Amino acid sequence: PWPKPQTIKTTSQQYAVHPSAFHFMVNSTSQSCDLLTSAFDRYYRIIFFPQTYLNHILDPELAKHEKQIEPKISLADLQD
Amino acid sequence: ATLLKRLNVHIAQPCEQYPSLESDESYSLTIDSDSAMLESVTIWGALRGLETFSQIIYADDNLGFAVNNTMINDFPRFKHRGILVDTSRHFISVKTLKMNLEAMAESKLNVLHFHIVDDQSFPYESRTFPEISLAGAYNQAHVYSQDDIAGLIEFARQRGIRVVVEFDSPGHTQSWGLAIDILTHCYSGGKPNDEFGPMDPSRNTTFDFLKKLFSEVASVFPDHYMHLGGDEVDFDCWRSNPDVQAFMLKMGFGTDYSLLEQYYMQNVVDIVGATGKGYTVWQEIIDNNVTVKADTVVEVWKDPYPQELARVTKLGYRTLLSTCWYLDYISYGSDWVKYYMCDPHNFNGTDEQKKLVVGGEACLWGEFVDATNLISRMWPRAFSIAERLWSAADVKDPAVAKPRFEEHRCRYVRRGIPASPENGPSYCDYEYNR
Repeated sequence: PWPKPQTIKTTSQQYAVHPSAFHFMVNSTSQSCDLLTSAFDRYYRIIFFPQTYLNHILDPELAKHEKQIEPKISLADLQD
Repeated sequence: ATLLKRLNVHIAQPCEQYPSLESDESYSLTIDSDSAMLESVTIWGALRGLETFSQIIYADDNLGFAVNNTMINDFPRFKHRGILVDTSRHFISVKTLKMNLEAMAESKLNVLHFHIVDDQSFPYESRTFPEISLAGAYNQAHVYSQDDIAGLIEFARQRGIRVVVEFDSPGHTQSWGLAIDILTHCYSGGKPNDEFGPMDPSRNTTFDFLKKLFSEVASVFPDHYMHLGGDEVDFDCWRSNPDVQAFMLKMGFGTDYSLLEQYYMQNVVDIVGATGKGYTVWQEIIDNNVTVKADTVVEVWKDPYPQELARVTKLGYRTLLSTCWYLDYISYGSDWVKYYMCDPHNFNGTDEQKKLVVGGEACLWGEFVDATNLISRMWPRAFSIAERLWSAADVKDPAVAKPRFEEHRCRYVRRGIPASPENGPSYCDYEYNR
């Protein structure tokens, strides 16, 4: 990441992330608010549809006419 | 590979309405099962953690998108990580300002220093004094309405970014005086010469006007801090004006016009202080011995900056550094390396003095910048300031940072932000296409 976090540890173990099977959740013991839920919407788009993200937030009318770029791997391919 | 099904977000404290200089932006992020966890004290830390989470997910030929097993503990080294945007020398469209705010959030920068007015134009549409922008803006399309400003503040708030507005005076105010008689009338040969200088401190009406204007500004911009400028005051016009000369005698200032500047700024800081706001000022205010509130933030912009930082912190003021981060100066090659090497703790001082440095700002003055080139001139060069102000002090080798810098530029391009190439020949998997 940029800027570099204070501490970061990673391994080679991978997790698949798919737009149809991934959700942001507010922990049941946590606070929530409109800032957080709107951030979830933004980051879902940034992660899975980066090429259309900026139009969506700066020009929502234009974005309605843009076709979303579908991920190459379907959820069915990832079921196991 | 296991499918990552969710990111659980836990925020310990109720959400605050607006970020502040004191906000806690720390977070921890753990990805070690089909449920990841993001924990923070405040909403602002959660926003920073979400940005990091978005950056560690990558496109993978086999999996579509993937993320590795990861543990991150993170917090900023400095609390004030700013960008100055000048909207007076050229008007910058609201859409461009929003794109810049988005770009700031994606590098964890958290203060927009909105240098909204200056000599050249006054695009702030005041509720109390609408005549100033009517006369002082370039034209009536080149203004920021109250709705525009509210929209920008909200856009910034959603990203944990403070908007600190600057109304610089007594100099840099030519555009203000086109509608309201607050500037000093300059004289030559004993007669007014139709030229105007800084605001006229010899007239009470000047301060009556400022009380009303700053009262409005304090209500429009929610941040605790307002930037009061105070830099580059030219004394020649004050010297020429007989009323100012008489006022100097009356006040016992002799011929020392820095005392008049001090008198002016003392009045202004008292006016703004009475609104309940704190203030940021350019370093000249302190250089000229104006008495300011204890929570004042002093912005150092002159060289030699190590000596300036040492002097201001020795006086006990919280301090920002911008001297080495003037992005309007351009050259051929990789400018980002010299910005990356500059450090706000690069001065001789005690640990207590170092703690008074609260951060810094990249400054992009607008003489040669408008909406056509603001984003590509700002980015990726402002990455350097973002990492210097967020990451640990020992993250300082540009050769080590270069691959991440390149990756981050390509991330911006992929996300639709036209960050320009800074390292010579290269390519991004997704090139800019707009």
